[in-house]
Amino acid sequence: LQQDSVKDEL
Amino acid sequence: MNVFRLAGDMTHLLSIIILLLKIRATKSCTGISLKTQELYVIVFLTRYLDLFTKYISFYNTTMKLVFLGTSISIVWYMRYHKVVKQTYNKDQDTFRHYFLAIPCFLLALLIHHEFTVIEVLWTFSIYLEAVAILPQLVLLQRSRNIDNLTGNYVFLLGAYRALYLVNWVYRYFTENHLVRWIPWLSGLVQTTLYADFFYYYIKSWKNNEKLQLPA
Repeated sequence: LQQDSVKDEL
Repeated sequence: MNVFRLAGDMTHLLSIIILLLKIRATKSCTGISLKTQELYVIVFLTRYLDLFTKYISFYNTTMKLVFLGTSISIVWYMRYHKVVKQTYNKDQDTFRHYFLAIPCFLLALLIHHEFTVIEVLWTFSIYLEAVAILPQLVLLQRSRNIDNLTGNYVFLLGAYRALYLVNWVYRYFTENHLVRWIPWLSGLVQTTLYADFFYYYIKSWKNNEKLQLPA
């Protein structure tokens, strides 16, 4: 499973 | 950005506006937990460290600054405003910060995506946000009289994370099926904590009665 580290939320 | 995410952000923003309105217009913070408000300041300070390292969008930066500014000003009003601070229910707001903050920090040290300062603090902020409402819920339960603004504030604050949950489901199917366990599970815990409150809030609204939580 891929884990996402993108923080485009608040 | 999808409509659920935007609705979530707007609900969050509206909850804060309602709280500030209550404090400024009525010069009173009865029923509001300073412990919860201080935890939110910690949540925003630790989450938005990337303001200095990463630019995402004008919307993103503006909202982060608004959340930081409003949460700090709410705490300022409750602690230092000469009229407002006298209305603070200090004796009933007894929840200890560190019972929540320390376990969240330890959990962030153990379970995170990447072991860097920014990433661990971001993870800590996600865990802490999930439970930061607890002092507020305890205070509400002890309050015999919950005014409408306070009730609406807590309802909108809970609705915000519920809308984020829908946003994550939507993003999972429309974007690259990315799995984001840390915010998903924390957001689920956060929303679940409100379940009881939602039940009594909706019931009082349907029956046109004053909101009161059973002790």
